Amino acid sequence: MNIFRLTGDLSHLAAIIILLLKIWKTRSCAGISGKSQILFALVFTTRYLDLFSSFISLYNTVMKVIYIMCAYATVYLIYGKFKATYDGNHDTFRVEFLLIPVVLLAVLINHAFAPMEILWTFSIYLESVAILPQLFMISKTGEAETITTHYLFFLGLYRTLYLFNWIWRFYFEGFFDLIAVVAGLVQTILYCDFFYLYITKVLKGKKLSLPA
Amino acid sequence: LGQRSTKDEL
Repeated sequence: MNIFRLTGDLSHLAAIIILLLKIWKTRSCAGISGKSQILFALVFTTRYLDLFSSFISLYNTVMKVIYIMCAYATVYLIYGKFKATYDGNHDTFRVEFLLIPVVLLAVLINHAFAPMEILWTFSIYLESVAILPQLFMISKTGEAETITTHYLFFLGLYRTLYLFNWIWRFYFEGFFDLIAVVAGLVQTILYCDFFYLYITKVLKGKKLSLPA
Repeated sequence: LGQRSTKDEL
């Protein structure tokens, strides 16, 4: 464990909690892409199947359980409890255009052609593009609630910190995982546009609004 | 593509 991975995980946890609290407190999921949340639930489900088969550490197990529970709770709030506030008209990204390439890539490019390994690879590739429906929805509505931008900031920051974690592990531990690094780079690059808007607008107290 | 080294990561 290193400082980048720890702060990365805490940033990820913060993002997940911020979103859950936003929906719960405002009793509304306006501006939130349910499709992205379903994809994240799928990412955690396919990545943490080893939750019961291999014990790495208490921290690892506890965090995995929290991520999975929060992911499904968020999906439930969006499509169940607060369905009336779900903005389906703007959440129209065609997720099959993500799932099909990701499945093909996971089957073709992986560390080992074994079920658990392919599921993990699928989860890594899917996570790198899972935010696209959310970013697409914001570009369609032309704006985002400030709390939603904080959610996105911490979510983007987490994988950015993981990139530093992988540099650290390569340098100090000789570890290198090309699949995780490349997917993590793609994931972080997708946030660049948002990071720019977040830093130049939201941090200056303005509302995040895109030139529609 | 080498061995997956990030088994302990979330």
